Amino acid sequence: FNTFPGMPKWGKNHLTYRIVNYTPDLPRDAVDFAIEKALKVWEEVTPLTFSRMHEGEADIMISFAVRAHGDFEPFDGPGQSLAHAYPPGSGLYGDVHFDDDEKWTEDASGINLFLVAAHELGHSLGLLHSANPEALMYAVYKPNRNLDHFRLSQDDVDGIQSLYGPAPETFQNSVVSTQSSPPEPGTPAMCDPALSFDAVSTLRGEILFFKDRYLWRKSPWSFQPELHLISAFWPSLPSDLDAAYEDSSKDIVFIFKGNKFWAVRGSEVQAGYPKVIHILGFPPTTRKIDAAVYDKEKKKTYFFVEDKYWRFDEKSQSMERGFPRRIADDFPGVETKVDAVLQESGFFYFFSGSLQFEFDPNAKTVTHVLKSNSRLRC
Amino acid sequence: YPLNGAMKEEDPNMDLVQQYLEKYYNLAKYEKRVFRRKDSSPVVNKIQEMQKSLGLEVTGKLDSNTLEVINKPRCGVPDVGH
Repeated sequence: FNTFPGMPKWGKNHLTYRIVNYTPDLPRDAVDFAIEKALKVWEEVTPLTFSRMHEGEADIMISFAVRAHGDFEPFDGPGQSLAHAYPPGSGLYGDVHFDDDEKWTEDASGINLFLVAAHELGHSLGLLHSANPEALMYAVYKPNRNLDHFRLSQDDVDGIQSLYGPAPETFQNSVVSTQSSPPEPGTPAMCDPALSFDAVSTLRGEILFFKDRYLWRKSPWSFQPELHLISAFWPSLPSDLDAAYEDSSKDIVFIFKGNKFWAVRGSEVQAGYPKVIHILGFPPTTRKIDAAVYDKEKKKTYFFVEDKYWRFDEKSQSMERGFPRRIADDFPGVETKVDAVLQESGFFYFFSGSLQFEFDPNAKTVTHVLKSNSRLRC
Repeated sequence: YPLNGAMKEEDPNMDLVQQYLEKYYNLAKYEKRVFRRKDSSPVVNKIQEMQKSLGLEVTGKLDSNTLEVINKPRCGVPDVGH
């Protein structure tokens, strides 16, 4: 790796950025998403954090331009030079310019905006080009990278950490650990008998167990659960989630935190989110959802809030009358503080602290009590 | 006009390489003027510098690997410090 002459770097760990304008090639939210994801790439391996400004002068001003655009470094039309960026400093320094004569795309069919943005932001943070062709900071655009699970090369990590040091919890790999290897410091211990989950959801046949910044991914096709950073899949989502459920008929997972919720399809956060939970019919006094589960046979979604639950009719897209009801009345034997719920083989599985209650809705009784992490082969 | 091609002595890649070295490797004007001398050491040095910074074999010559890389889209930031 290389740094700029004199090793310029930011003298603070919290930086602001502003997207000054947009390319006509992509929807605005796709540009926003690419930039956020690109910032996360660097955020995960350094103590740096970023927040967005919508007006005024940010540390990193991001814009699209063609040909001469006021910085004496004109772009050259389609091809060759794709973008440029300036090393840390005030004014023009730190800024990122994209050549809008390129065809910017979300995938690799044109010039992938995320890859170029991540590279340019490396310059904004103080890295010059690397001679290592595997590095993100290599000068030449390489589209054949894994866009879904992008990882910095060790050369990039070494470079940026030479300027800012490691993240408080250093991760150089999006797959943090599995049961067969010891967890990184700060990661939740999968087989801790006291382990509880923030949320649990299915996703296309797999089960995701959310905890803090992480999720365990339990696939029927692999023996070992995998631990990942949530941000490795959805960079714009928060950590410490409250609830999640899959509406398999729509191929969407809804994810809740506080009074907001997001919709994700695979690794893509859907446009128009987050939305506020109150549009689902919750009263203003409801501040957060504890757990949610979709009953795919009845096409109804159950939302658990403190000691009550609500039922949402997915066909009419409205909250059913007569709710909320007390959890204890309709799910006897289940602990009333519900962290997460799954539906499987006609049973509901309620996660509450370190315990998991298997509930038969026909018999209206708890049929088994298990440890919460029993599904993680503990 | 069929003779025009035969009369052309310059390598068609030379303009591209000149521009590339000027833009990304600070090739100066006076060095450009002597660029067409094949043994011109400032230019050979620049090509070597380019090859080194792009992780290529350092030959000082415009071999096919070097030409292939400089024809690819890239970041506009110079590979050497301004």
